[in-house]
Order: sequence, then structure tokens, then C-alpha cells
Amino acid sequence: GLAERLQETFKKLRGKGRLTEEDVDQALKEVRRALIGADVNFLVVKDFIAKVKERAIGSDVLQSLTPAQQVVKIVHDELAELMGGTNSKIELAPSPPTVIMMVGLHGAGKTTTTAKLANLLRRQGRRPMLVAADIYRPAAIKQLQVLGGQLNMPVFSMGDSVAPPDIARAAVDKAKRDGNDLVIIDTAGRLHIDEELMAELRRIVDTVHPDEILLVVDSMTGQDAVNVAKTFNEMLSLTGVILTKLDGDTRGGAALSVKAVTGCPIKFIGMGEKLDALEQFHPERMADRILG
Amino acid sequence: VTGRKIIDESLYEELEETLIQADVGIDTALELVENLRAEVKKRKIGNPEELPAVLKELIQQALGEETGGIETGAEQPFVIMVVGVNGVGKTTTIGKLANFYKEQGKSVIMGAADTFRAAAIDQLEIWADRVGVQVIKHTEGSDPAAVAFDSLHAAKARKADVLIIDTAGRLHTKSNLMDELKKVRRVIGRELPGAPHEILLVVDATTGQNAISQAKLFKEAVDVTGLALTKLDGTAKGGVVVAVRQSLGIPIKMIGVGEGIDDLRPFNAKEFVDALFA
Ligand SMILES: Nc1nc2c(ncn2[C@@H]2O[C@H](COP(=O)(O)OP(=O)(O)OP(=O)(O)O)[C@@H](O)[C@H]2O)c(=O)[nH]1
Ligand SMILES: Nc1nc2c(ncn2[C@@H]2O[C@H](COP(=O)(O)OP(=O)(O)OP(=O)(O)O)[C@@H](O)[C@H]2O)c(=O)[nH]1
Ligand SMILES: [Mg+2]
Ligand SMILES: [Mg+2]
Repeated sequence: GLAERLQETFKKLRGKGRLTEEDVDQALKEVRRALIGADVNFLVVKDFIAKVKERAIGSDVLQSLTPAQQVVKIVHDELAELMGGTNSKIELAPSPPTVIMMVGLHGAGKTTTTAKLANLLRRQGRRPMLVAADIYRPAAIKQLQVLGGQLNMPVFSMGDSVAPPDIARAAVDKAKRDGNDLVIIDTAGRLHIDEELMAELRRIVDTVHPDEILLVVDSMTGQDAVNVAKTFNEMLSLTGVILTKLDGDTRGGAALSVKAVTGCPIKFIGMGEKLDALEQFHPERMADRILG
Repeated sequence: VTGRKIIDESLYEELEETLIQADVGIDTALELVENLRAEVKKRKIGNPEELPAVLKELIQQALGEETGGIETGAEQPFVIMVVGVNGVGKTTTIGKLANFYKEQGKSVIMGAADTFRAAAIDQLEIWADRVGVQVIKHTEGSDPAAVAFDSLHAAKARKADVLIIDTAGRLHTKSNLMDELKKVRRVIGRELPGAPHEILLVVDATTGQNAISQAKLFKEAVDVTGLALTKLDGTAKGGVVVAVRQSLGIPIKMIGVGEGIDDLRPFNAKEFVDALFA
């Protein structure tokens, strides 16, 4: 892994006497390779390496007897620090219902995560209602209804010919009448560059003023993660991110890319297809995973 | 590259970054740029403006000689089994592909062998209805191999030209799910020796380097014969397929460029490579 490659690099560099700053640059090329290989965006990596170099020089790595270990520790700590340090709870509204809106690219896991999140929050004492606001994808409404059925949880739907902002408004009204203190709105997958569909999301936001707008991101996303996260955030002001499909073997560098470019907390991770497979995000564990 | 007067290290770095940004991957990008250096030397190139074209040439070579598309004339029924990880666009691609063959005057049947995911069968049924083809299905929770078996029987009985079998999304690292896929393939092969004639791995263009692991493990499990790269209508370039083609030899056959029924095209290496630099 990275530790071994850094050992090799420093061994070669040390062979010729004292370490110089240029030697550190050379060693950091290995860190760059590891992070880009883990799908962290190359511009995010550039900034990250600059921070790591500053910390390394500052921590006297040039004098260290174990420079490789020192650099690995700095990289790991810096990664964990950058991805953490934020609130990963769901913000409850001062007066119910709390409204959560799920957004993201096609196939990221929004519908499944909507059900998982409702399941998790019900265990915390909430009375959730799921809202089927994807009127485009074939059988999307049915998919959410089936998941709601598995959880014995209400699914609000107005079919596929009512506009999503109107569905959302009607859902919140019904939630208030029925005593559901949590409304989770599942939206259709869309491209961040689809102006019409992004405008639709803004209309939903303007209609029901969600307390949380969560971007659902497939953890195997590559360099494009920054484009997606940046655009969704600029258009909607996200409050959090959920990374899905971390039960696979992807290194998940998209986590750092998304956090770096939006500043939004990663609140949960999807760890499987079952409806109980939603966990808290742990920055330390993610740092370990990215570094392989 | 424009505005540059000489070929220097910063130009090679810029080209390397363009490749990395397109998800070509750092190792493949470094390798391609090394080969570019060698070509520049060999052909005695002095003008920096000529470099992108040479690099494109090298990438196109890496992508192989095959033309895109799936030829279905050789067998009847020609059986296509569609596989891949969760949410990449398998079911949608099957809808588009069925329509493509139907428009060529072929008779197509679909097999709804995703018996696991909520409303997966309903979703494929809507596509079958849109295209105007039959879909063979069982109930949710039934054995996918049994659906594949029945689909093949129906395809033979009705003398269908093409049978396309949908399977549930699954992560390549889940050995029990990969075993299930192996069983589906075995059952198809027992019923019709030589089938499936195409095992199509669907990969999402937004995927990073994990696509290599996906392709490797799916190939080991069910011997993937072709790749469909979806969601190229977004901003992701899908450059990881270069490494997949180079290291595993899997040809890219189709690309998905939208959610609509006509948003499927045969893979064209030149257009794909041009888009990497766009
Ligand atoms: N292994 C695994 N699969 C997941 C996870 N989350 C979702 N999935 C699967 O990913 C696929 C896509 O999930 P959906 O919930 O339909 O995704 P979506 O974002 O709603 O898709 P669109 O509505 O089409 O944009 C399904 O097969 C899910 O079962 C996860 O954490 N792990
Ligand atoms: N923009 C775009 N969206 C696509 C494309 N192909 C599929 N999709 C969308 O991606 C999402 C997932 O598509 P599915 O066909 O359900 O994917 P799948 O692989 O069958 O998913 P699972 O069966 O859950 O594993 C849907 O919203 C599709 O409309 C494409 O080429 N472009
Ligand atoms: Mg959905
Ligand atoms: Mg499917």
C-alpha cells in the first residue's frame, strides 16, 4: 500500500544524505497516485497535497528518522479531518413535520435510501411518511410503495401526472393532518446539467422549504463527483450527503471530493440493499478505506 | 495546447491531467503519456499542436479494432444476458436494445430475471409495453434461473430472433450473488448450448476506477463478452473503459446517452476518444 511505497521512496532519497524539500515533493507524488487511484478528484488532490506538504515540513519531516510513517500519519489525519468535524444528525424542524428531500443522479440509490432513512428515524421515535415524487421513471412510484409496504410505512402518491412540487405540498398538508412528524421526499434521478429538471427541484424547495436537502451519491463515482456535487449545491444549497453502495470494494475517494467542494457533512452511508443497511458516516474509517 | 510554442514537460502534464479528469486512471494516463513521448521522439514531432491527435490515436489503438454494436444474426434465438452492479442502467438499456432490434424487423422477447428488487419486474414490463414485445416473468422472489429457463423455452417455441434477459443489480464482491448469476448462465447454456451468445456488462460512465474491479470479477464469474457504457449524456467521460479494454480485452459495444427509448448507440471509438478531450 501507500506506506510501503513511501518507505521505498524515502529509502532511495535518504541514501544520498539529508532529506530536502524536493525529496518531500517526490514522496508526495506517491500520495497523489494513491489518492487519484482511489477516485479523489485531481484538483482536490492538488489542494490536499499542498496542505500535507505544509504540515509535513512544519512537523520537521526532514529531520525525522521515520519520514514515511510520519507522512502516512499526516495524510490519514488530514483526510479524516477534512471529511469530518461536522454535524451528521438530521435537523428536526422547530414545528413538525420535518421535511427531507432526497436528490441526486440516476441510480445513485435515492429511492432505496429514502426507505432506509425513514426506517432509521422511526427507530429514533419519528412517524415518517414517504413521498413518491418521481413521476418519470417506469414503476418508480410502485418501487417506493413496495418498500413502504415492507416497512409498514405510509407512502404518499398522486400518480404520475401531478407535478412534483404539488405532490410535495399535498404530502406535507396530509402529514400535518395525520400526525406524521417526518416527510421524506423521493425525487427522480436527474443530471446536474439538466436545467429544466434542476429548476423542478428548486420549485419543490420553494414550495415546501425542506429542513434537509440530501445529495445521494454513488460511492463508486469517479472524477465527475465534483461537478455533480458543486452544481447541486449551487442550485439547492444542500444540507448533507449520503454515500451509497459502500458494501462493495470501491475506495470511495468521491467522499473527499464531495466534502471538499461543498463543505456539506456526509451524514450516512449505504451499506447494502436491505432497508436496515444505513449507517453513520465515520471519517476515520473512510480515510482508512481511501488509503487502501 | 493552443498557444504553446514548444513541447515541454508542462504540456505532457496537461495532457495527463486531461486523461485523469476523464477517469482514464492515473496508471493508464501515465502509460499513455509515456507512449506519446516515445511517438513524438520516433516521429520527430516539434509542433505541440500535433500532440493531442497522436495521443487520441494511441487511445483509439488501446480501445481495439472491433466495431461497436451486437450482431444477432448468427443464432436463433440470439440470447443476450445483461449483468452489472446496482443502478447502472441494465433494465433501461434492455428496453432500448429491444426497440433497436424490433426496428430492424426482428422479433424480441424479454426475460424478467430480476426477481429481487422492488418493482423490477413492473419496470421491465413497462419497457416491454413501450417497445411492443413480450416479457416472460414469474412472481417477485422466485428463482431467476427458472425465469431464464422459461424465457428460453418461450423464445424457442415462438421462434424469437432475440431474447434479452434482465438480471438483478449486484456488487461483484458478493460471492453468493455472483454464484446466483453463474447458475442463471449455466441453466441458459444447458437449455441452449452456446447460449448466452452475448453477456453484456453494463457500466455507468460516472464510475471511477472501481469499474476495473467490476469488469474483472464479472468476467471471472460469467465470462463477459461485451460492455455497455451508460449515462454518457452527463459530464462524466467514462475513460475507465480504456483500462478495462486493455487489461481484460472486453470490447465496448454500446453506449447509453439518455433515458429515452432511442438513446442507445453502437460504440464508436473515434467519437468516444474525441469526447474525452472535449
Ligand atoms: N449494494 C447496495 N446497493 C444499493 C445501495 N443503495 C441502493 N442500492 C441499489 O442500487 C440500485 C438503485 O437504487 P435506487 O434506489 O433505485 O436508485 P435511485 O437513485 O432511486 O434511482 P433513480 O430513481 O433511477 O435515479 C438498486 O438496485 C438498489 O437496491 C447500497 O447501499 N448498497
Ligand atoms: N441520463 C441517463 N440515465 C440513464 C441512462 N441509462 C439508464 N439511466 C437511468 O438510470 C436509472 C437506473 O436505470 P435502471 O435501468 O433501473 O438500472 P439497473 O441497472 O437496471 O438498476 P438495478 O436493477 O436496480 O440494478 C434510471 O433512472 C434510468 O432512467 C442513460 O444512458 N442516461
Ligand atoms: Mg428512484
Ligand atoms: Mg434493473
